[in-house]
Amino acid sequence: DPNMKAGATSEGVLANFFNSLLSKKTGSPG
Amino acid sequence: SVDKAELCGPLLTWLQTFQVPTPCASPQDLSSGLAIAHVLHQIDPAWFNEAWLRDILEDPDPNWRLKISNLKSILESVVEYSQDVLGHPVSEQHLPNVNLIGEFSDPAELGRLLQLVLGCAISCEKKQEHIQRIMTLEESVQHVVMEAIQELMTRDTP
Repeated sequence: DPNMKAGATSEGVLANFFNSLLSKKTGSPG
Repeated sequence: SVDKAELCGPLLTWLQTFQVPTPCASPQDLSSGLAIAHVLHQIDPAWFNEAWLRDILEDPDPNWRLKISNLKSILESVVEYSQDVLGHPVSEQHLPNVNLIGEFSDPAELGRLLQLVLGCAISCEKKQEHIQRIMTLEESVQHVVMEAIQELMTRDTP
């Protein structure tokens, strides 16, 4: 199902983004 | 750049995860600055401390001039926090017009202000707690929060 695939991809993008944010050093958003 | 009026709704949803003791359901609820002040106090209770919070809460009169005065104090503290604690100065072009928030609850200006508050949350000492809470939000909300953060990360780079 392409919709399910798109949903899973989007979920993965979000998880990747926020997990990478979690691993960044505290004190700088950039 | 991200449409700031479109940020307002999803960032309001994010703000509600803080469970502040003042109404926090609509742009009008945020126009006094009280809910935002409570959120900032939760983000960093050492910087946005009890004394700071008391000053903001001093006069709960709904008069829009007093709301603007509250919002100005909040914005000033957020800008100072970004620069002095996070090492990430905010340029003038990205500052919200607090007059429009206090008087008209303007969603675009409120979106700008909430984006700065979000910047504090995802970079402070307790960022882990805040980011994990963002990850529990509905996917569509997370998307907008992600775009808001990405914009913060690419602009104003010292």
